[in-house]
Amino acid sequence: MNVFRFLGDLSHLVAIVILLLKIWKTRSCSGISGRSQILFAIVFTTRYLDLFSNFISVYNTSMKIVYITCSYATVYLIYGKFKATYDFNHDTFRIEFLLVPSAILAFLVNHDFSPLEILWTFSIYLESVAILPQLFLVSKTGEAETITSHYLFALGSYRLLYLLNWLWRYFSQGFYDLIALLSGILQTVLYCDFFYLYISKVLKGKKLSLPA
Amino acid sequence: HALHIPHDEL
Repeated sequence: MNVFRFLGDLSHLVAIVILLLKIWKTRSCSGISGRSQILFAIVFTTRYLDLFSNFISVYNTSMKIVYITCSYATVYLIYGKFKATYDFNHDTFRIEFLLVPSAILAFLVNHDFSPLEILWTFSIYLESVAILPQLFLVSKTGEAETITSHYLFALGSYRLLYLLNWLWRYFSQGFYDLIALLSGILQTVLYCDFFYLYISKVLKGKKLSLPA
Repeated sequence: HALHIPHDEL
């Protein structure tokens, strides 16, 4: 494991924990797209079905368990415990527009036509676009709390760091996985606009707000 | 031939 991969995992973990803590401490999930969080729970579930059949390392197994547990806890906080604070009238992105094409593409373009492999591929495609309901919510309300911006920055950085990891692995081991690579590029590109706003506003102490 | 891709990342 190289440093980019490790920092990527760390950044992913930081994002997930920031979101959970934000909701827990403020007793509110306003500004957070429950729909994106449902998609992330689906992503982790379909990707980590190999949890018991394919052992890689204690590190991998523990991270998978933490990611899955945290994503279900987040969904529970949004739709259960703090449902009263959920922005349901702004969180209106139609997730079937992401789920259906990801599923069709996973059947058509995969490494191996087997159930686990198709579900893994589906999770990669779905993850690449799963943040869209959240970005849609931010663009609809025109602003994001600073803590939500930190969450989005950490979550976006994770796949960017993975891209560097894949570049490293390609040159050091000749390893590459086109499905993960192309999806990772798409995923990172979707954050570009946000990265720009984050660096130009949030890091200078201003709240992230979009021009009207 | 079914190529098994090891998914060793997260």
